[in-house]
Amino acid sequence: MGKIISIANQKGGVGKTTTSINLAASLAAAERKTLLIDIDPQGNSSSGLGFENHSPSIYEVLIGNMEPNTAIRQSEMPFLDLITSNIDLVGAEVEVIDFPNREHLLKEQLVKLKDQYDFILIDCPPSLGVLTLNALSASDSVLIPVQCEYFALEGLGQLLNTINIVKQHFNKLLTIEGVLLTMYDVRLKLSQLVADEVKKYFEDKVYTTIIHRNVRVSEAPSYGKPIILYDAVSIGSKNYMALAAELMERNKVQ
Amino acid sequence: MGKIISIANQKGGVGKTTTSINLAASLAAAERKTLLIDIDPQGNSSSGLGFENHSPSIYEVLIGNMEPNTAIRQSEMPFLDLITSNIDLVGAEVEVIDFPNREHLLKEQLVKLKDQYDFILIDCPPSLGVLTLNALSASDSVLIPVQCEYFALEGLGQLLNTINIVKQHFNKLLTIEGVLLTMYDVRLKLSQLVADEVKKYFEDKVYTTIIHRNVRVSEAPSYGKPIILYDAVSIGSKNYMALAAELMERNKVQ
Ligand SMILES: Nc1ncnc2c1ncn2[C@@H]1O[C@H](COP(=O)(O)OP(=O)(O)OP(=O)(O)O)[C@@H](O)[C@H]1O
Ligand SMILES: Nc1ncnc2c1ncn2[C@@H]1O[C@H](COP(=O)(O)OP(=O)(O)OP(=O)(O)O)[C@@H](O)[C@H]1O
Ligand SMILES: [Mg+2]
Ligand SMILES: [Mg+2]
Repeated sequence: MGKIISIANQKGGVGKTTTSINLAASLAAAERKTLLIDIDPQGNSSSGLGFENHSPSIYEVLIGNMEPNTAIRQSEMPFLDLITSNIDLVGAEVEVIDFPNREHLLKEQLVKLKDQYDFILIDCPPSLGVLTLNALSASDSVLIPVQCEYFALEGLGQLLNTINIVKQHFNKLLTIEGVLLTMYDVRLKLSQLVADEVKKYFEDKVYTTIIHRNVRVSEAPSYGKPIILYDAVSIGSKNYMALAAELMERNKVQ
Repeated sequence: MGKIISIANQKGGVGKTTTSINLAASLAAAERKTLLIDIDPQGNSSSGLGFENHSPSIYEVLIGNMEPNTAIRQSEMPFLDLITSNIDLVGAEVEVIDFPNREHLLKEQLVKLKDQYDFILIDCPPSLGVLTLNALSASDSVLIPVQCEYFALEGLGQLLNTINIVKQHFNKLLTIEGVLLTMYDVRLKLSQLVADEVKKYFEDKVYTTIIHRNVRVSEAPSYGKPIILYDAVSIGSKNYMALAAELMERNKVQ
């Protein structure tokens, strides 16, 4: 039975897409069957893995025009599949407003896929709208990337609020998979200060693995590759492989 | 007659808030009467200027419960005022769905303020929803921060699409105020590559002023101060003062 994990944080630019792509690729490298779903209209996870044409996509699946299996694409890694995003998702927020079960559209579709994968990751947009609500309602847990910067701390309260609301109204079983510190720069006092705050707030939910700021990580998407294929010996690659190992350990996946 | 400028880009973490706060403060330092409006539910512009309690806010103004003048707060700089954000804005997207003029709510209110300021800046959230549409409909122009990273290039097409849609349906006079390169790192090839692409795409709309990556800029908000008050001699401070000068030059403000 696959585990469905949303990668979410309404604060922009904290490393949601980078974590989605590279955690998915690292799990696939460990031969766990992994599906990455890009539900962000920007489509960064899709292009970061080299997919240009974004149709068929999660949009058609969400509004019920297509079976999820039809939208699945294979990546260049054997154990990694993807369902891409699509520009039409921008309109989906308004389009589904009148659907009676608008927060559960994704959940109803992903039930059909759970048995085929060990992990299903969902890359969320930087907002708490209908798309992120669908992802959280469909998920077993949520992984929260937190950039080691001041503004990233600010939004955590709002995010926890939203997670609690989803738990009460849409998905009682939703838990926090973990909190991931990203873009940590060893030279900056600010990084350490924020890291300390986050650990105080989230305690053992914070991954021991910290993702360091590493330019190779930000170069990889322009080649359409995850970091482990772009530069396997980089710090970023080591960090994300360690994260995959820690996540599997926490889920006792043998 | 004040000029209303939205600071917008649906890509997250590109420097919208940092530019809103520091451009507003630099214009105020040049003794231009400036109002900063925080329409992002995250409230980063509000807290970045040291405002904790976010009520009264732009939320009450938007839904028509309060005159805009009542929501104006004075900052510690003589020529800089602020209307703060509020967590209730998260619900505003759905709340105003049935208002007949839901895209023009902000415009109707800002008309009452235009004469009191030289510049009104609006810090937008990382999405193209109702809040950003309201900001664009109410604005004379839009300033687009572009982070010098690969993913930041991706979203520009979508943003231009949206600006054109707003021009056609809500605000014929909307223009691009300028495109600002942010978090430029002289040590990285990637920064130069992205900067070259952006200049090819936007030509003379791109500001000559480039905002360099500078840790003092990311430290300032934790003290509730704009960079020119936190560290006046930093690169960040010089960059934003130069940007204010360039913006005023382009608007022939004497
Ligand atoms: N560890 C890292 N080292 C260096 N750069 C990084 C790292 N992680 C992410 N980045 C860069 O930071 C920027 C923001 O990251 P990313 O796009 O993954 O964030 P996001 O949360 O998905 O953004 P959005 O809110 O727009 O969806 C990107 O340009 C990315 O390449
Ligand atoms: N020139 C700079 N040098 C160093 N850090 C910067 C610079 N500009 C912005 N930052 C930092 O980068 C992060 C993202 O910037 P900011 O929050 O202003 O972006 P944003 O576009 O407003 O994000 P959001 O999409 O969440 O609204 C912040 O932590 C900020 O402090
Ligand atoms: Mg993303
Ligand atoms: Mg912001």
